[in-house]
Amino acid sequence: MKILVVANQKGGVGKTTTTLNLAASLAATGRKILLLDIDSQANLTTGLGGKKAYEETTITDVLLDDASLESLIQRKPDFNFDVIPGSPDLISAELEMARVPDPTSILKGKLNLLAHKYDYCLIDSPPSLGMLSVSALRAADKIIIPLQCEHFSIEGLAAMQRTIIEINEATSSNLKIDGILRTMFDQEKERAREISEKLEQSLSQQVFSTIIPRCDLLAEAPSEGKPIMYIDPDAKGTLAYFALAGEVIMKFEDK
Amino acid sequence: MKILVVANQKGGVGKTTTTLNLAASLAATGRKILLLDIDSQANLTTGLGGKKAYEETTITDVLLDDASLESLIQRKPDFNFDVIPGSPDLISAELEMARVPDPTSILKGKLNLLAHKYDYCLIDSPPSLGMLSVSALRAADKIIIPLQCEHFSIEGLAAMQRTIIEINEATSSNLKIDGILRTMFDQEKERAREISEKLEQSLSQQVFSTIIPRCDLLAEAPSEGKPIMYIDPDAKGTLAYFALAGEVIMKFEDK
Ligand SMILES: Nc1ncnc2c1ncn2[C@@H]1O[C@H](COP(=O)(O)OP(=O)(O)OP(=O)(O)O)[C@@H](O)[C@H]1O
Ligand SMILES: Nc1ncnc2c1ncn2[C@@H]1O[C@H](COP(=O)(O)OP(=O)(O)OP(=O)(O)O)[C@@H](O)[C@H]1O
Ligand SMILES: [Mg+2]
Ligand SMILES: [Mg+2]
Repeated sequence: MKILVVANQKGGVGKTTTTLNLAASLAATGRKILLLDIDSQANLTTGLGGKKAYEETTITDVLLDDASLESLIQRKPDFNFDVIPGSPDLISAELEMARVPDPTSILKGKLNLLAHKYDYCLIDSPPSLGMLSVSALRAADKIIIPLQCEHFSIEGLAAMQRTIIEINEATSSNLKIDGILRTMFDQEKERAREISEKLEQSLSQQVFSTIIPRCDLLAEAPSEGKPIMYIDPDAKGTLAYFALAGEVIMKFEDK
Repeated sequence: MKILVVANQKGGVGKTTTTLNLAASLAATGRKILLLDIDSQANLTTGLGGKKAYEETTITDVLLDDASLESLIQRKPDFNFDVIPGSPDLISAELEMARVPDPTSILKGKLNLLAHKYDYCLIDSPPSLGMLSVSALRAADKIIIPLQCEHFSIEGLAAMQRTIIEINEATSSNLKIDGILRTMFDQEKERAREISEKLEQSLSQQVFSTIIPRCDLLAEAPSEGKPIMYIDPDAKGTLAYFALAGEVIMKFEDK
């Protein structure tokens, strides 16, 4: 199982939208896919028509106690993938995690127990660099950073790069940014084109050639609880996420 | 001094852009303005041409130790306001705050020491509901929630409302949402118009009549380190934030 973590401290750059629609596209190729929502907003969960987890056992119990990820799996047969829902109690989880030894190593261990069941696990993370995001990054096989071609977003990239270096030094890992994804891209905006070209020049190896265009249906799809491909198979957003799935397979499966 | 807190757990809704440009507009009326950046991304700080605080003493030392806010004030004479910069070490501040008694009450106490110097203090908060955001909300005289007229953003509003109720119950306060600000609004999008109308119908008292349109210059201004009014005084974004300043003065100063 390859663990793909979609992360960026910068808010509103398309992390949830990317996790959800890339997963749907990968599942459409017949790959076995698990989605994991570790954001207390639980947008990935509600964007698929689910309810935020308020039950007895949630993802927080997996991070803090002996609960298993397997017990939280919800099947989404319509979309050919499974989801482990997020929960508002993730807000307080970070504070409690500070009390256990090496808290940010726990998620990776629990995910390993599911390795035989799935081809990919995609993790949607919160807009922060706290213990939840670090837990996801430490579990990652591949790291995908969505960003907009705007000033604050590009600044956020430097913060992500610094954080990954710090994690590698502290835990002797070898994490790197595997894919930078340009989202909500508007070809008409000169500033966005300039920033996009600079990214290609300076980080050509890491930047996905697939660019996700601004597409209103991507913002509307969550209100219907479905990935965009199940609403309009020919929408710009659908085709862009199919292309991304293709590129992810080519790049991450060494085809 | 009135403390205006700009908050929303949802990322990328225009918190920083609103704090920065509303402050500039209020300052242009001759009011004495202080900006406080408690987001570890420190976009408010860098969006005004400043450097993220890495010095000896930062805002984290104010929240955790005896440092004063006054010692951190940076003057911005070009924009007629003062700024207390954000810092990347705010990331670890939340964990350390958990060790002191009633940590989220500290910011309000420290801000009170500056009350005689300013008419308004505007606080830009991170996209989360952790201790930093709760500290800001507990210090607030007025709470402004920027949001986009999109599905995930509206969901975020319910989370903010719940959080405010929880804070009121836990600390016997009487916080409420004073202003909901529609940002990056695109009149052409039918979905956005529908969501906007529903907001007006259900929360008419709280929704600002000023709507901030999508305006590319607002996204470009931070790369020049200036509020938009100092780049193009006639831009749609400039005029919208002037209108918002007027509405804030009318509504919050009981004119
Ligand atoms: N390509 C796109 N075109 C148009 N709208 C988009 C696109 N991608 C995402 N959106 C919308 O933009 C907003 C931000 O996207 P999303 O919520 O996925 O970002 P995020 O990084 O997960 O945010 P957060 O930091 O709050 O977790 C959402 O309302 C979403 O529906
Ligand atoms: N009215 C607007 N029109 C066009 N772009 C805008 C507008 N307001 C904000 N932006 C841009 O949208 C992006 C998100 O705005 P901003 O960073 O202010 O949101 P935020 O809520 O502070 O994000 P975060 O959750 O990461 O703190 C930024 O790149 C900003 O420049
Ligand atoms: Mg998200
Ligand atoms: Mg911000």
